[in-house]
Amino acid sequence: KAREAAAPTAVHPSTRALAIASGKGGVGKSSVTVNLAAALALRGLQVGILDADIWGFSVPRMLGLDARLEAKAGKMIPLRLPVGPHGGRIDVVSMGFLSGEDEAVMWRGLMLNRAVQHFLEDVDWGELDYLLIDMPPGTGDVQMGLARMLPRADMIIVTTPALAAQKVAARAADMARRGYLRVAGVIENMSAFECDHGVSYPLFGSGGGQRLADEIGAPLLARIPLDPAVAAGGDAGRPAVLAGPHDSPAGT
Amino acid sequence: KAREAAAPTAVHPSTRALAIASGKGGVGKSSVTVNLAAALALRGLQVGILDADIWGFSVPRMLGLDARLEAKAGKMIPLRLPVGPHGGRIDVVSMGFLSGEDEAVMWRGLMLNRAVQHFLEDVDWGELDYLLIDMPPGTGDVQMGLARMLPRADMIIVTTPALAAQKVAARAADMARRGYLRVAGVIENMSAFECDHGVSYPLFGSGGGQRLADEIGAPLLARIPLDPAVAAGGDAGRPAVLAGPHDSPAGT
Ligand SMILES: Nc1ncnc2c1ncn2[C@@H]1O[C@H](COP(=O)(O)OP(=O)(O)O)[C@@H](O)[C@H]1O
Ligand SMILES: Nc1ncnc2c1ncn2[C@@H]1O[C@H](COP(=O)(O)OP(=O)(O)O)[C@@H](O)[C@H]1O
Repeated sequence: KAREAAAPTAVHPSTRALAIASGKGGVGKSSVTVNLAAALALRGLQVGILDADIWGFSVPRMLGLDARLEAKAGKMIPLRLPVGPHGGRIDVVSMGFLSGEDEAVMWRGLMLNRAVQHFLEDVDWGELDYLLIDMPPGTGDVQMGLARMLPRADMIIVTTPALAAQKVAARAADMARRGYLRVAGVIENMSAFECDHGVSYPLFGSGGGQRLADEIGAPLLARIPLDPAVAAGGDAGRPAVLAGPHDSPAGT
Repeated sequence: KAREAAAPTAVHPSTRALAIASGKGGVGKSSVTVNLAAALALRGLQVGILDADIWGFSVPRMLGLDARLEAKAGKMIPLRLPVGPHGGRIDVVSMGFLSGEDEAVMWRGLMLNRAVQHFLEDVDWGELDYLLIDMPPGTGDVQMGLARMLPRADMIIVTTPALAAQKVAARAADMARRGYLRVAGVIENMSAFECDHGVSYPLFGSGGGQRLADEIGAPLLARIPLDPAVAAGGDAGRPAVLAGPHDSPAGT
């Protein structure tokens, strides 16, 4: 039955789907999505980003993209961003790229799931190596909906070291599993900040990533430090990984 | 008409109502709400917190509170937390304090506005000096609902220095004004971090607070630095302002 539900998406069967989720907002979920996509594209891969954060979309600004989506033969064409010297590319679909009338139709539907379904079924994604789905923060309908529409998607949960973020993220992992989505791992973002003198400051606490990983029985994939370059890159529309070898999520 | 709608709340006419809002999650809205309440209570004031963040409530954990709400004569009784040596107190109502059946009723209603209305009308708040409303992040129904139910409430918008947060916060301010809520000011949180050597690091960028304040024509009330004590206090259930004179929002 799950297979039957998954059949109509336009996502190629060989595309690896990763849902990037979080419990709380502001833990860096969109930053991780965008930098992970950029790191993969730097290796020459074709990476799609489905921005499912319909109300709070940040992916367009973080990639410096701002244009309307074209349509061909009833399918939306993602905005394409070539990356690096090895033929890699990031293809993006986001609420931020819809024209006024399409947006109005969405709002009238007012169902996040319908928007995500629309982005899965009516976009010409082509043969991607990876499709990263930037999930809305929190738990609920969208997680469940995604599990039905793309049951082979793996979920990666982003948290900060704080107990606050870890607690809410554990709920998100729980909800995902009830919908039969596999939680592939945890990424701890905004780990300690290292000042110019080499002193490390755990500004948001410590250990939240490992505690969450242990609690939900999934591997801790990476610990990304608090790095002014990440925030600056996000605001400038140029992901930090493109500027230098900071972030390790490429190791995923 | 607005007066007529506001009539049934149980909030005393002399209570100053402040709605603490944000565009994005994770900018520290709940941390600011809790520390502002604690700072006011330290002066001997009676401060209510209405935790309107129905899905992502953090106020209970940040104050170390975990109990069921009692009811008397059909009104819910807030959980009361005495603060400091001058007779101050924080009274809290949150989704986190409801019993299983009440929660189920709420979920069936599934309307944030109904929950907020319930907390405004059916709680015995008494004669508070201040009522702080911890709003859900983002824009929309709850902001509009609050404007109808408590039209004299002033909104304070919390942002970080990042362009990302500022952009989304401006939308929240816009929505609030369309609902005739006055935006009393902006608080910039997570401003630069100062290391032990006195070097200042603007980890999330700089200027977002002032730019937002200028953009929406409201005063910048405070700039709160990134401070490990704030995150640690939030996780420990003991607001940072109670430990020392860090935060300036008491100046509001
Ligand atoms: N490792 C990091 N170091 C410094 N700033 C970061 C880091 N990760 C994210 N940020 C910044 O934190 C803010 C929130 O990140 P964002 O990706 O928008 O979070 P979310 O998608 O979870 O709401 C943004 O201003 C972003 O640039
Ligand atoms: N000034 C600050 N310095 C350091 N950490 C902070 C500061 N303000 C908030 N935090 C931490 O940042 C995280 C997000 O704060 P929170 O108040 O939950 O945000 P929101 O209510 O906007 O989602 C929490 O772990 C909190 O303890």
